[in-house]
Amino acid sequence: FFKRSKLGEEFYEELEEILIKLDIGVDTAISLTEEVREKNFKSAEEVKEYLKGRFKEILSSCKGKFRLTRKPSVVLFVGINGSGKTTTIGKLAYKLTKEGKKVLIVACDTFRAAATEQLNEWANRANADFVGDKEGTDPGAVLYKGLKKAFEENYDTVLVDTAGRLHTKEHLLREMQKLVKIVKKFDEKGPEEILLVLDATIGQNSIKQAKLFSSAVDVSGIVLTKLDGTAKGGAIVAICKTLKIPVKFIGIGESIEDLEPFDVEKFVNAMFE
Amino acid sequence: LLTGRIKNAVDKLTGAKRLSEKQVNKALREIRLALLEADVDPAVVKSFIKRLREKTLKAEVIKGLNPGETVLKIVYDELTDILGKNPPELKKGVVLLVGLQGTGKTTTIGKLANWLKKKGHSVAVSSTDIRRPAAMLQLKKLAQSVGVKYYDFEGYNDPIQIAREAVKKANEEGVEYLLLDTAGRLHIDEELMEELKKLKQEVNPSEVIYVADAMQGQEALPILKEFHEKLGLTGVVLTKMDGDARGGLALSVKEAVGVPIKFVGVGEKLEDLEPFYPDRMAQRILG
Ligand SMILES: Nc1nc2c(ncn2[C@@H]2O[C@H](COP(=O)(O)OP(=O)(O)OP(=O)(O)O)[C@@H](O)[C@H]2O)c(=O)[nH]1
Ligand SMILES: Nc1nc2c(ncn2[C@@H]2O[C@H](COP(=O)(O)OP(=O)(O)OP(=O)(O)O)[C@@H](O)[C@H]2O)c(=O)[nH]1
Ligand SMILES: [Mg+2]
Ligand SMILES: [Mg+2]
Repeated sequence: FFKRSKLGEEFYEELEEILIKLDIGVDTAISLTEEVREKNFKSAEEVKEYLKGRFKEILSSCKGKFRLTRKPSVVLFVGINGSGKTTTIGKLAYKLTKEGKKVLIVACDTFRAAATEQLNEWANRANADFVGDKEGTDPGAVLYKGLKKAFEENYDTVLVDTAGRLHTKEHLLREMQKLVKIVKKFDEKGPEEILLVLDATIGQNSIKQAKLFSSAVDVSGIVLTKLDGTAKGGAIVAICKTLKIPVKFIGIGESIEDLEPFDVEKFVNAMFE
Repeated sequence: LLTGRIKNAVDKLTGAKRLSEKQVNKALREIRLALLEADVDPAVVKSFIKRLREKTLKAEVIKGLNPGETVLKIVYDELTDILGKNPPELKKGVVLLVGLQGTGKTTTIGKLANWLKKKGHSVAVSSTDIRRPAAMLQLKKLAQSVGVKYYDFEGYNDPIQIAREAVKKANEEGVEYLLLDTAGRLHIDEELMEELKKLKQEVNPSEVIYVADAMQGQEALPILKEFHEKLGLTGVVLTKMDGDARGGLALSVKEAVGVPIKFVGVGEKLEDLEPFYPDRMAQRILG
């Protein structure tokens, strides 16, 4: 993990670089390096163990299980373009149908080419039912149609896909807020879960994404995708520290079973390999 | 115009007549952090700052500027120089688009087809992505919106065979550009990287374009290097630049690998493609 084992100035420079390379963000890397410096450890191994402990401590402080208690329970998936929302819905639907749940998938991405068809294919693979409409339809109208079916036909879970949107586009954040309002017409508390899907390959920008999405809607959890790649996904450490949003699932591949509940121990150990 | 760390760096030096070593080091520390915050690779930041230090210590305060502004001008000019020389052009023939999952390859093909068609070229597009659900339909719809030929290989299950037949068709029809889509893949997936190598050998492309998300973090450069090593990239398209990512990968790519950034994606629509402007990128990276 560390190239140098003697704790000199060069070691602390290397430490700062290593922390930055985990994508935890420059400010967090600097403050953690300062923290380690003040502790005056005797060996690189001690530093490594200390940091592992710190990360586990931070991430454990915002643990949150994915629990669906309502019937039907509405789960809304949001996030920027290409993060893995549609694929994650397929994976989660599969998990739930295997548990015997009656799942309805609603395709509210009516903007991107073939988005509805892509989700429809996942619904088929997951043995879930599907509601969608043609490209250009108002996403709110599709959502309404889907929720009506879910509430009238005794579904356990409704998984709602939305179009990818950059957190910098205010009108798209407002569109997302309108969708939450529509859910509230059926369940006054709104969606039981609003999951923000983040791509582990993205760096510090994930922190900005989490900030802006969670200030627009009540994000209840994060799905961190593409952890089967080489990116460490360190941005969630800063997100947890500053926004207290728990990671509920991780995506570890492109197949339907590649979704796992978030495990702090495993995640931090993998970070420090 | 000057915000955050760079303003700090410049203000610290105001009031001096020459660039003293102590002051320069302080300013460069701020600039180093600004580059790291822009997701520039740390090794690239190190070598870049080293070169900057030599230049700024040799430099004299520029007429009309204070020392802080002088340092900033030297940094900006150096950055623009490294980023420069990326003509937004594609050699005629087969253009292969590659990259990680979800970076914007399929959408970028639509945009490039639109760009080339507007310039009066004959274009055809095809997809070798047999993996992602509705990937071929996605490209087909984009092709229809742009108004270019789409070679449909729905139902095929061999990407190499698709590529072979697409090239054959393009040659028969005499199109100038065949834009070929590939499935997103991880650089560490040996089987899929091997498949991509075979695909390249089959079509002998005039361009191998790596499509990278501007928001990619610290793994961005190592991943690109892996693709470059295995395939030999001829260009990069940086997508989702309509967001607020600073795009430090642009500096990492030019400095460490030297592959030109040909285009920038600035939105989800087919017209949202721009040539790469080094001076704008330099300002953006510096924040
Ligand atoms: N390796 C890997 N790829 C993933 C994972 N999750 C999703 N992907 C891939 O990422 C790409 C984008 O996935 P989508 O589900 O279309 O992403 P999206 O957020 O719905 O995209 P938009 O709707 O266009 O915003 C696809 O190629 C997926 O197969 C993951 O956990 N690991
Ligand atoms: N805002 C913005 N979105 C973009 C840009 N380029 C692509 N996208 C979006 O990013 C998402 C992913 O684009 P795709 O073209 O499906 O990506 P891909 O690389 O083909 O994905 P895979 O085939 O799964 O690897 C879509 O929602 C696109 O609309 C861009 O420049 N800006
Ligand atoms: Mg989607
Ligand atoms: Mg694609």
